[in-house]
Amino acid sequence: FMLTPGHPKWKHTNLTYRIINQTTNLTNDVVERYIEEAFQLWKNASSLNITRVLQGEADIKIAFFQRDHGDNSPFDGPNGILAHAFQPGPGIGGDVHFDAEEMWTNTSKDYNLYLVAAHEFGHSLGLSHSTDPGALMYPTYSFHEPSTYVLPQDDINGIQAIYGPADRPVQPTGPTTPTACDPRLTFDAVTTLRGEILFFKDKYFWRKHPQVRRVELNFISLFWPTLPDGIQAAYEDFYRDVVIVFKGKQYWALSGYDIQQGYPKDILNYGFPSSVHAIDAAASYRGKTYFFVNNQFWRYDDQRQSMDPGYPKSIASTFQGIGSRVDAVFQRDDVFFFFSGPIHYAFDFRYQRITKVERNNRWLNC
Amino acid sequence: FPVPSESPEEKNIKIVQDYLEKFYQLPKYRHPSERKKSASVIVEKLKEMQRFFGLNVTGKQDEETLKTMQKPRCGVPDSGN
Repeated sequence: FMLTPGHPKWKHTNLTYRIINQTTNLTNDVVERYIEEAFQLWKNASSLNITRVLQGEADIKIAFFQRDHGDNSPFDGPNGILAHAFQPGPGIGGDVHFDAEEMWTNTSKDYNLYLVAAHEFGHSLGLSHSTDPGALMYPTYSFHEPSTYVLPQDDINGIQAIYGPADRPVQPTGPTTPTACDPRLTFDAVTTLRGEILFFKDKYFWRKHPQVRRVELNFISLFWPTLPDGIQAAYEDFYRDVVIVFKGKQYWALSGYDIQQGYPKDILNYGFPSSVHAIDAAASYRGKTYFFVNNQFWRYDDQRQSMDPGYPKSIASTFQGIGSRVDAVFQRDDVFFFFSGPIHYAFDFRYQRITKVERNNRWLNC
Repeated sequence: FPVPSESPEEKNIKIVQDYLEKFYQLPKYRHPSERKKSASVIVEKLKEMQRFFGLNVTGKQDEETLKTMQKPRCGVPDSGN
């Protein structure tokens, strides 16, 4: 996180805000609810008390303007700059301006007002932009479901660096962004996707492109807004050109950026017994899909669309040297890459043996 | 004569210049002559932006940098007041 240069802050902790005008895209009550909930994020993490006033002066005045609106920082029409805010202080200090020409929404469609408002209020309270791509105070827009959004730890640390801890017995905590080169890094799920490799972790995924050196960290919600965090398994169905992702007893089919209609479905469709509550890992290979659950695995025939007889088998019996349980697996060029804890094992299916053991973050150029 | 359309290269230079002026305090240069002198300043500001976003710090307007510059964002600068 970064504090605004000069570390401006409000001297009083009982702050007021006033909504000066509204946007035409959303009903007033949605705007008012979103703004109150966005302030609540910061109130929960600090000792600040921020209440709405309906008229007269307020510390934080909120308005929708377009183009040049008299503060020497003109807006630029749809997209580009979405909003801006001023650091704590008198007059325009603390005020928040939204670009009236944006399509403000209360859905995953661009741009969700709640997230932008919560970000701008961080500036109103004295925070600058964070270099943490998972932080609310990161400069670029990413969608997150407002009803489940939790203020990231980086932003909690930032607001508490200015105003001290929240006045409550238990300090709030939030999600931290995984760091690629953490030697203990584990993955939730890994899959190929049209030549790229996606490494899922919590609410994020790293995207590794064969021709691009840098591995990009993205929010899952940026690509698939309605997909839950914490994906547990994923595999690429090469024939249907889709990626299937699993969480609990549910699975979804992803076609590029789209989630296919009719999902999520229940894993019972694959023929799992009702005793299976979740899949640890999955990989597709030569018309068969391998599902790993605890220390066993099933083999599913993609053509017949049913489980092969004689399964489940123990992982150790077929994949010698692979421990009892795997976190994730993907298959490429006849090699199954099994990820277990911070280590992954390359198991060459043709020679039926492990050919390489490495740390997971080797895939992330560490 | 039809106005010569901007070449992609010129368009990208404009995107970079505009972005660095808005978010990284690149001084606004009015005259092309000033712009030539400012090349090293632009490279430094470009590196500052690439460092902030965790991109490869090349000082060049590569594809990833341009892609980041075109993402919707907050209007508050990333450095300075």
